[in-house]
Amino acid sequence: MNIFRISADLLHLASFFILIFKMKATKSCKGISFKTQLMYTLVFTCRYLDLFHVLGMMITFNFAHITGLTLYNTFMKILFLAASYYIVYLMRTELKSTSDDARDTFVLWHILAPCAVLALIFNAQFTILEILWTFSIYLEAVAVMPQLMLLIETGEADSLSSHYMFAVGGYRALYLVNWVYRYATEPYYSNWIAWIAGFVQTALFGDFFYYYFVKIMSGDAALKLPT
Amino acid sequence: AAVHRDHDEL
Repeated sequence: MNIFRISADLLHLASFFILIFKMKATKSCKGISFKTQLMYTLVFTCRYLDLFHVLGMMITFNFAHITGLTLYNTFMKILFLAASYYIVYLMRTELKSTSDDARDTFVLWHILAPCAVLALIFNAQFTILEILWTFSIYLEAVAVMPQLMLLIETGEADSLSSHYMFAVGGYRALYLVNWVYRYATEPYYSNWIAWIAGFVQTALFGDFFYYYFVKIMSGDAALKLPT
Repeated sequence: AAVHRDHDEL
């Protein structure tokens, strides 16, 4: 555990609260891609299946392998799962009438199928849990695509949406730094699957980051994309 | 040994 990893997780956690706050405050999910949020629930569901194992150990009072890091990870995993499912729930119940589904036109198979195939080929171990974990890593890298397409279609984003995108994009950039740090400090550390996927994921936000910083510099309220 | 690293990250 290092400062880069902790700040990354806190930035990720902030992204959920920014989005939920925005949806509750404006009572609208306009400009938010349901498909991207749905992909995030799938990402965390496939990635955090080890929760059952950890929670199983806890309720059987088998604390031998429970460390502080395990508790931190378990707490955050439950938070991330709850927040991402809550967002999808909000978008399909209370805020359904304000959904932007008409413009949320990204074809999900274009990311689901390649990630599934890649996870079956490039993985650390050919086991169900490891393949699902790898699938979640690949899927998270491209899960923002529907949201980016919607942002391009809209041509602009209000400031909360742009802060949300900055947080959700920035957290993985901090993970890249965390991986460099761990590679440099831990003798047998290698995480090339997550590194490559994380690099692609951060690169996908590159264009957005550019316009986000331009907006910050120029003091504009809303993020403007070139028409 | 290629210790199968446990996923200790989120």
